[in-house]
Amino acid sequence: ENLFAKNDEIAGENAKIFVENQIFSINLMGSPGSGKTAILEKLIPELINNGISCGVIEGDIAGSFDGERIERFGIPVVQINTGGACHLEAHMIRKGIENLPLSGLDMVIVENVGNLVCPAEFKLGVDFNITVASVTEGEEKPVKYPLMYSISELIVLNKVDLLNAVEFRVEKFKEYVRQVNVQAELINVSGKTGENIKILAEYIIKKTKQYE
Amino acid sequence: ENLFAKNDEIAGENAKIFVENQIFSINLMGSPGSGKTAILEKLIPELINNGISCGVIEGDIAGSFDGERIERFGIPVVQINTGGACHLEAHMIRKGIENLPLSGLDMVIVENVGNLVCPAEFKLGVDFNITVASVTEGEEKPVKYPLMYSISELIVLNKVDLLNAVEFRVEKFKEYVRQVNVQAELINVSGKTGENIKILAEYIIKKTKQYE
Ligand SMILES: Nc1nc2c(ncn2[C@@H]2O[C@H](COP(=O)(O)OP(=O)(O)OP(=O)(O)O)[C@@H](O)[C@H]2O)c(=O)[nH]1
Ligand SMILES: Nc1nc2c(ncn2[C@@H]2O[C@H](COP(=O)(O)OP(=O)(O)OP(=O)(O)O)[C@@H](O)[C@H]2O)c(=O)[nH]1
Ligand SMILES: [Mg+2]
Ligand SMILES: [Mg+2]
Repeated sequence: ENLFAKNDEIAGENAKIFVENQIFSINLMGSPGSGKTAILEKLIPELINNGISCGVIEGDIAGSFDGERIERFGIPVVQINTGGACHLEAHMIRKGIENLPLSGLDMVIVENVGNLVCPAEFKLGVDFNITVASVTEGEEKPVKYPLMYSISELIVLNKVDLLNAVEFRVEKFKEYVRQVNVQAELINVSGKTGENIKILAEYIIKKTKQYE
Repeated sequence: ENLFAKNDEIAGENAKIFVENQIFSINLMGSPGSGKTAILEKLIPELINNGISCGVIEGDIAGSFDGERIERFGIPVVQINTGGACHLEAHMIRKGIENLPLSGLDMVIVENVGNLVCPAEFKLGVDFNITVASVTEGEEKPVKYPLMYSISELIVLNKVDLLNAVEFRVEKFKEYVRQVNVQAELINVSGKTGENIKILAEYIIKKTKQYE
């Protein structure tokens, strides 16, 4: 398909730029309201405390809600509006890259558009795919939306603080993840209470150092 | 765009088929896990109690989880798998229609693929658009995903039983809805406790009778 070929070409160039700047890059995906931004709000201070310089590319259809939430941490952030597209594409990441102080960064995190389908279909030239799931969504989502779960190296199960209030069996969810992805890591967190955010930060920082 | 033109042509034909069979049809949309199927599970018995014959077209990328949940009510249901597409299209609805006993139905409900973007872009030839929002998603979603909210005649706010456990201001959410849609009706429900499902059923039944 011509569109994908063009996209993948730009993705390859993005990947080169990240390598040249010794940057570990992350594609953070998940459905609308799964808590991607909330997790970033807890994660960024941890990264800063560990001496990691992080930049963020915020992808949304409209508005700058998420970009503004990230701005408050004083780190470089670029808000991208797709205007309608349900996913970020490589050329949009290129625009983001051009507006970040790459030479001073160790890490770039891309928060993709809230969507459990389309972002998985577009390579961005980013090193590492994370899907955020939420205990409020239902445990069988990994098999109902298999592509995104299958291409992710890490699945972050969010809102575990709500486990008492919802019908969600963590072990059943893990089983469903394993049906579509045998090797993804799983970490349970709360973007509200900060539970296990330190564990998530350690994991990501370890990956960042591997890429240097 | 050629794809949309072809889709809209089939949508027009679907609309004719519904009219010929005096069927009121609904496009039920919302993000993954917002509770579309749970709402149907509470709504269908109400419709049956009110003498409404309802058929369901279940749209998912993969699996028959939702179709099986609806089957348990003994009503006609067709499970459609897109295999990857993030939305239902008119030709898929045609397939569904061909497998439903239309002459005996008053209503057809289409549960679209869990997605807050793409389903809004594809006409199905269905009478009435409903978007299901969830209090767990965050109050600002209507302005972050404006197209779906703008094309919906009814917004159903679900999981209100969780309002004590989440940071969600119903009045703020309503404000955000009004920014993108001045005339949509709003109904607050719980697909878990059944709260206000009778109100939702009354509203839909009134619409159904208007279409006869
Ligand atoms: N209880 C609880 N609520 C959370 C948690 N994480 C996020 N939320 C809430 O969930 C809602 C959505 O959070 P966001 O961070 O905006 O979600 P998002 O995935 O970034 O949403 P989009 O960018 O629009 O796709 C907000 O009301 C948050 O306060 C959590 O761990 N626990
Ligand atoms: N507390 C609470 N949980 C709910 C409510 N409605 C649905 N749920 C839960 O939310 C999860 C998702 O519900 P579903 O009905 O599968 O959501 P859906 O919108 O049909 O999901 P997709 O078809 O995959 O897009 C399940 O674990 C439900 O039990 C509600 O009103 N309150
Ligand atoms: Mg966000
Ligand atoms: Mg469903």
